Amino acid sequence: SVNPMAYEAQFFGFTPQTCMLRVYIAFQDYLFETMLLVESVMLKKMDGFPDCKISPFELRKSTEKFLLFMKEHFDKLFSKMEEVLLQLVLNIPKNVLLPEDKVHEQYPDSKEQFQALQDEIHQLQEQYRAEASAGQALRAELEEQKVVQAELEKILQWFDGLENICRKYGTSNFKESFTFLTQNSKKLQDMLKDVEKKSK
Amino acid sequence: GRAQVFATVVDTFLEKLVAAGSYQRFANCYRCFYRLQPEMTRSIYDQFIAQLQTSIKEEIQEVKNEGNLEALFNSLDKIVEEAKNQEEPAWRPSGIPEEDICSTVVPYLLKHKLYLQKVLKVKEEENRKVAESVLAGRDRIAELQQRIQARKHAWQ
Amino acid sequence: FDELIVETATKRKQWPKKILIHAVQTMKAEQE
Repeated sequence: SVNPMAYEAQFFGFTPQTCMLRVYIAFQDYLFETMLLVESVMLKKMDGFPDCKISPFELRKSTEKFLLFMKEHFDKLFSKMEEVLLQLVLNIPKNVLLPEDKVHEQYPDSKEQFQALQDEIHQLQEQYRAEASAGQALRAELEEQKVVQAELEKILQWFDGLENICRKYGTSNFKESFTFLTQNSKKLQDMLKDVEKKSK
Repeated sequence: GRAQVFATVVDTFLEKLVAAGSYQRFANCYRCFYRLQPEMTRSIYDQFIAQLQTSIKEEIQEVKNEGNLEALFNSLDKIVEEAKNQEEPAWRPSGIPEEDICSTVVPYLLKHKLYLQKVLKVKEEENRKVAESVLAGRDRIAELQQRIQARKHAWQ
Repeated sequence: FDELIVETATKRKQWPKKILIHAVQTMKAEQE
């Protein structure tokens, strides 16, 4: 199973294996290039010796022989280097948390906490909406009360006005004067009847 | 630190590679040329090794620059140093992003919750005061109605 | 596969901050 070293990739911005592959390919290219360089230098040198018996083919065989040997060692040494670098340098120890992930240390059971918080917030929002509309209703009633109070006070003033009129025209106690008035008008009616009877 | 280890490991690799490709080995492989020109062979070998080392060192430097490795190694050393008392394996991405994101948002949700609790309290206090005035207003209206009723009965 | 790993790891590194910006904006808007 391949260890994707994703956490290392999160830190470095590349996967360690890619980094090593990049280095391997570059090193290998250099090995080949320098080998070809060696061979071309030798060929050039051989041009300088007319009686030289070495054919380019022979030289190529020598190159391949040396390269084969070098390549074997190169691969062995490189895989050792890769192992060491992947373990000691390009890796993030298990107990290490990257700075951007610190928050996971503070809130380990975040999924449950998140859900609970969302529920709580939802409930608070509901409560706030309820309070807000209750507040509106209360203020609306306050306004209404002002109007009603003004009306009721007007009625009371009206009664006061009534009483003031009574007081003004000598009828301090309305009930008595009303009784008095009723008696008076009754007396007047009797007198009227009397007069009518006499006049007949 | 990591940078040091990295440099040491690469140098060791290079040393061992050069040791493996010894001059004896080289002369042995190029025996035909060696017999003709032993000094030439030696100088070509020395150039070969020098060129190989230079190329590999340049390559390593390039990889370091490209990946900004020096800085990354130093910063990783610091992060590891800070976690040295941490015994337990640390958190790692679960592979379920919508779950992992929770931790990032939770601290802000907590703040948001506190804010909502605060404004709710303010609102409740505000409403309590208004409710008091409403109740007082209701009492006042009841009292006015009573007085009106009394006056009305008196008149009646 | 390698690109996928790097892409995923990059998202894991960068996206929480991006998402957080939007989450905080939402909360602030609601508070306002």
